[in-house]
Amino acid sequence: MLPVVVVHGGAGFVPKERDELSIAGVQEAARRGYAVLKSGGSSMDAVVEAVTSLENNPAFNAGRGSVLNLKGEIEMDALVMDGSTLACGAVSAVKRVANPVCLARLVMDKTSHVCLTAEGACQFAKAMEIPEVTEESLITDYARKRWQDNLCSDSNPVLCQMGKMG
Amino acid sequence: TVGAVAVDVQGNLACATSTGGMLNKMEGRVGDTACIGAGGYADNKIGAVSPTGHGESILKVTLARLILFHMEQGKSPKEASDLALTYMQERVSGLAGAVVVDPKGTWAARFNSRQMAWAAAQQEQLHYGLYKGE
Repeated sequence: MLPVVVVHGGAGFVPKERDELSIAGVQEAARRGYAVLKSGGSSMDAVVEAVTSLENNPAFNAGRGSVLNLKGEIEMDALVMDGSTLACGAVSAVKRVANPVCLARLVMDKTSHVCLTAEGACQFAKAMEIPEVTEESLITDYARKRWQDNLCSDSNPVLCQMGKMG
Repeated sequence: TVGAVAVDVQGNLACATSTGGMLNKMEGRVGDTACIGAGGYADNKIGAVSPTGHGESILKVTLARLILFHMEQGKSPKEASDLALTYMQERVSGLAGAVVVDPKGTWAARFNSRQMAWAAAQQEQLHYGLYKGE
């Protein structure tokens, strides 16, 4: 079996000045994931390693660099799935966690549930001794500028979201 | 949104997806990423998928599982992705992309959005792209 890892950094518009950052980021993530596979690691280890790398890279909208919601806050979602057992884990609307993908893996490994959300997910992170980070540490200047530039004057939350990409 | 799929030397598949969501989303909004079958799926017998794009649209067509459905019918990862993305665009006008692998290690990175940064590593080679056709 020839091991392989494939990563993405999101579908949508990448401004020209961020092209190189995005390409370099996905290359680094693929290299990291592939290194895990080459050393005999599992596909689950590889995808978590690759996604953690992307979450830590402020060029991407996950982990550090996440976009801001209407209130100017960060809420993150993540999932993992193991194709050998169909085991899976997910978190949604989680805050103050640097790597939601690692928390999703813990949901899969340490609970009998599939998804934990919001405050419950944050409490689970604490129970798992995942270090809490400040929200400020996850917010980049670029994310804050985009948020300020895109605040809708009519503040209708449905209209605000029309045409936007996840 | 970011994501990854992989096949290891034992032939096991996995996927992971993570997102900060959508700019100016309502507080409490959850898109596809936390939903198994929409924001990701992996099954050793079929393949693994990590999608990205407009979360509500991805949820409506359960994009990850839809791609794997086409692979179950004998389509390649590339064909299956294109079929599912076209269906999604036609039915709910959503733009998206996905990275996909099958149990043999055949992979694809496909999207109908303007761009999607992607990279793949296999046999000591690194492939990557941002625009269509790369």
